[in-house]
Amino acid sequence: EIKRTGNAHVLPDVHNLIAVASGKGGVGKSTVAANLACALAQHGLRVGLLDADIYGPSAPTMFGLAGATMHAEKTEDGRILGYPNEQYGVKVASIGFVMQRDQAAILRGPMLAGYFKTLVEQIQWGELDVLLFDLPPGTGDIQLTLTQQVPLTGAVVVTTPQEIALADVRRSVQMFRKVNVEILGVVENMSYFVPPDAPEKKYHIFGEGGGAMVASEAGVPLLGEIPINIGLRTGGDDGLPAVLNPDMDYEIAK
Amino acid sequence: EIKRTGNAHVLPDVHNLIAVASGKGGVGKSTVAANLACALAQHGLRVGLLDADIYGPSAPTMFGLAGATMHAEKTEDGRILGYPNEQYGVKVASIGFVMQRDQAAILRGPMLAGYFKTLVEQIQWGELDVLLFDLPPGTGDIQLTLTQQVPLTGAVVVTTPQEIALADVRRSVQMFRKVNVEILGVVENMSYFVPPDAPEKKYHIFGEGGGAMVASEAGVPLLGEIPINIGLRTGGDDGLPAVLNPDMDYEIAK
Ligand SMILES: Nc1ncnc2c1ncn2[C@@H]1O[C@H](COP(=O)(O)OP(=O)(O)O)[C@@H](O)[C@H]1O
Ligand SMILES: Nc1ncnc2c1ncn2[C@@H]1O[C@H](COP(=O)(O)OP(=O)(O)O)[C@@H](O)[C@H]1O
Repeated sequence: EIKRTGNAHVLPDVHNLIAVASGKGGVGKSTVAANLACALAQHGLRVGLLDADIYGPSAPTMFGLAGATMHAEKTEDGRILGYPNEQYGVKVASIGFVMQRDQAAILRGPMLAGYFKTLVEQIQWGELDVLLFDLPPGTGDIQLTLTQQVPLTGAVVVTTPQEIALADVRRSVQMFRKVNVEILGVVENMSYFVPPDAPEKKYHIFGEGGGAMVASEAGVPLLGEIPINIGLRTGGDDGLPAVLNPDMDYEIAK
Repeated sequence: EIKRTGNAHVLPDVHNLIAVASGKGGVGKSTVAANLACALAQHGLRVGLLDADIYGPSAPTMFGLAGATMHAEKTEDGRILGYPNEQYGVKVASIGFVMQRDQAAILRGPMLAGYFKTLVEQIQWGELDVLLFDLPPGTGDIQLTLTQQVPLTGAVVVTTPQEIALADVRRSVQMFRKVNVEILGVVENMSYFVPPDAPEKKYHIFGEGGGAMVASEAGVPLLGEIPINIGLRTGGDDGLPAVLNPDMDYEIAK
């Protein structure tokens, strides 16, 4: 049993530290995290997002900041302070801001954990109501370093409806439980597809009801079901999260 | 520059060692690997599949072997030999056969690499024409251990059409190039969706032409474009790869 340390002195000016996780890649975790961050900022909260996927950072692209760099300063005693970029009212930090665009991070575990710890320790967020950690897939170095270093308020787990994804959600839930992190709920993404030109049709491409099932298995609320929506994908590729696009009638249940 | 070692003495009885990779998770890498393995076996080849995604093994489920275990023996000199399971004419090995179903592998890099090396060294495949390595997302420990231990014939990179996925494909290509592994080609998955009840319609939910673009950027062939097909998803969840289902008119260009 890993006793959750989560150093209480880390990130003292942040009131809520929330991991957005999913054991499986490609289920829409970064999309949900980016849209959630923007929605919270629109409600007037001070919000930050730390893109912890060092092998495949997507936050820069999703916030229209691809190619941007992060400003850093050296203090008198030699420490380096990093400053997040700000877009749509959200402060965003990502390894993507310190690497070339699409550059591969060919790193083994200890280096990976080292990069992540540096991001957590050096970024100067100022006072925030919420800091979201957009986690990579799996239950490895980043997840372990996060849960051991940061006093998380809780975790939101994103899934898609099919069995293959649910298995990874169960693994993720198991890990958070092991390190005593509260699971705030499950978000099911890509729940169904309604064609733009045939609104009466509904195709459950990836299955149905998986999110509700795994939420009830874990005894946590199902926070919402998000349809497959072409606007969500174009929003991610074009750097304008869908929730900010007035044409999108878009609701992520908080 | 990492000189590709790839120990020539590893897996001497296997004629072709092919990595099925993708920097990004959830693009359909395991689905493509499972269907490719079955298609090659149907053509009379002796085929193996090693599921190298230790954080989220899906091969057992995709081959209808969820809950199965792998037989192992101890030799006189204390070494352990593992024997793959066989289904649909494919020999399958996965960490999922040595763990509880849906059990989380909460491991840091060095342990992860260790588990993988054990799988590579201990499994007794016999003579094979092709061994596919179904890789996890990212460019980390498993990828590095594989390219340094195994004399790969080449790698097939799977992507979906959207920009977010293409960025990860570029990272994956960069990594393989760095370790001198030949890229055999790119497979684009989830290229478009044709509703079962409206075959004249075609929805490019995840965009269009991304696979062709990144293949031409990397100077490698585009091996095929696979539509979003509900049968592929049900095949994966139910343990019968779609290519074996006679109702599916299914073509993966080799
Ligand atoms: N509900 C949705 N409808 C359509 N496309 C989506 C949806 N959610 C995510 N996507 C797209 O799917 C891809 C994967 O999403 P991403 O957020 O990168 O997943 P993850 O962070 O889990 O790897 C992205 O290109 C994204 O735009
Ligand atoms: N062409 C497709 N059409 C419909 N569903 C698909 C297709 N390819 C993959 N899937 C489904 O998408 C999910 C992710 O695929 P998977 O092979 O696990 O991806 P990866 O190995 O890249 O994480 C699986 O549930 C699978 O059944």
